Amino acid sequence: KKKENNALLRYLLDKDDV
Amino acid sequence: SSVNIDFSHLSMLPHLADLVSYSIQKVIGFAKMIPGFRNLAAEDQIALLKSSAIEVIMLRSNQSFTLEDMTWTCGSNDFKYRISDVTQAGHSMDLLEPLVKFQVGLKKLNLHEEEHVLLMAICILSPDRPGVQDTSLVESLQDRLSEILQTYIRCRHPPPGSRLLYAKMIQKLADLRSLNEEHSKQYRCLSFQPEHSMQLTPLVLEVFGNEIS
Repeated sequence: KKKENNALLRYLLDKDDV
Repeated sequence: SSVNIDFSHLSMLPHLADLVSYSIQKVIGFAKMIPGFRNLAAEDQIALLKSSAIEVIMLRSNQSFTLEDMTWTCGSNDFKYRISDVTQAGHSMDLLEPLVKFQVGLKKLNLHEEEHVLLMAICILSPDRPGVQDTSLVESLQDRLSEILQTYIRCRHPPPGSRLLYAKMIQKLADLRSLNEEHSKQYRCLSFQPEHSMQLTPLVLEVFGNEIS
């Protein structure tokens, strides 16, 4: 299984106005 | 049929990819408002979102679905999406036939907005999704939402509409699982071709998977 970092999902989860 | 999809000119693919990408952001924003979701481990939040995103998009699209002409109509006719538009984005009737049937069935339940919202939240907080670590915590959050939904139906939804409504709503969640499975199958096929995966957005590729990278 390849490593997934899910950077966009993490960013959108942290972002306050999403 | 699935074997006869003309992949040569998927004219609706860029537009539909944009629409789905926008919808994924809406799903994330919605999930963050569900009590308890933000307190889950980040990895579990990600696992839940990745596995439920397409199901929640199918659920929320019911608000624009109309039984009159079986289209998704957003505001004016300028934003009317037909089944043929989705086939021009690379999906076949193996997905669209059961998807439209699902939309019709859901529409006919005439859910209150409160019930619709709770159903989306229950869908996201499913403990049996792949990759979820703390299944018991997710389950307890889902149980709480299910109880709220049942109480709401009992107290606020008058008969005959309320008859077996909760059971019918749970059946819709089961339907979504098989729609999700068929979508994954067709998405995998599409994203395997670089000329098409390059038309998807980074968020779509991250959430639904990128076969190429």
